[in-house]
Amino acid sequence: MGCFHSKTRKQFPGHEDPVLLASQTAFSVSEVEALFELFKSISSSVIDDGLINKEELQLALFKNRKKENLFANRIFDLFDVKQKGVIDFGDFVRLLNVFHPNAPQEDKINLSFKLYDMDGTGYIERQEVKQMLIALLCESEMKLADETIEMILDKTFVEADIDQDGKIDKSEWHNFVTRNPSLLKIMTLPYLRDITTTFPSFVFNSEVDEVAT
Amino acid sequence: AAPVTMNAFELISTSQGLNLGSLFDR
Repeated sequence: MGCFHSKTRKQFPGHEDPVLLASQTAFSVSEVEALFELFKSISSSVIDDGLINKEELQLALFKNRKKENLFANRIFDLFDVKQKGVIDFGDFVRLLNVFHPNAPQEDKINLSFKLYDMDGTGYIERQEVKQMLIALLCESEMKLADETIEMILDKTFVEADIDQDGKIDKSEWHNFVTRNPSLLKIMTLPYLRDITTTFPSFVFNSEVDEVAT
Repeated sequence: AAPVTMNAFELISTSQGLNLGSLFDR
């Protein structure tokens, strides 16, 4: 037992056991603890309650918390699987696990489908894609005429919507991203390989005797 | 200025909001 060891953890509500989280994910115990350092800094940026709310996630993603942003909302919904309105540490680790460079490609494809299937119908509909395109244009202050947007959507759906029913189902999505692997780039975070180096202070807050697992 | 050559998802995935890497810019 090191001199930094402490058994009193209830500092943050809903903080799951790092050993358990490591057993459920590709992360080691040390990596889970390093992720907790990141989680702590995000979850205390507005209200220090050990949970990440939408405003805090948006602040971390955009460095601002004022503007409502469709993409930040989508990411928040992916984290908040139980729809509690907040992200706890377990949600945080389990979602980031899919973004690990070693996570199965299948998990990345499924999660990216969920990201674009905004209303959760099991299909990516043209209207959803259009809404996201418009949000992107607002975010980047890029201007495109509506007919150009429609052309982009036509081209995309010709390529992706194989049965031409106006929506992309899971197997069509699978097929499409396999042909366009660059679309999955956002589903991998190389940072996750070096998380213990990025947040070395986890060592001082570690609660397990053996962190080098 | 040739975004039309890209498909909608390629464009959307350039959003900063979808780039979780920014979470690590502490």
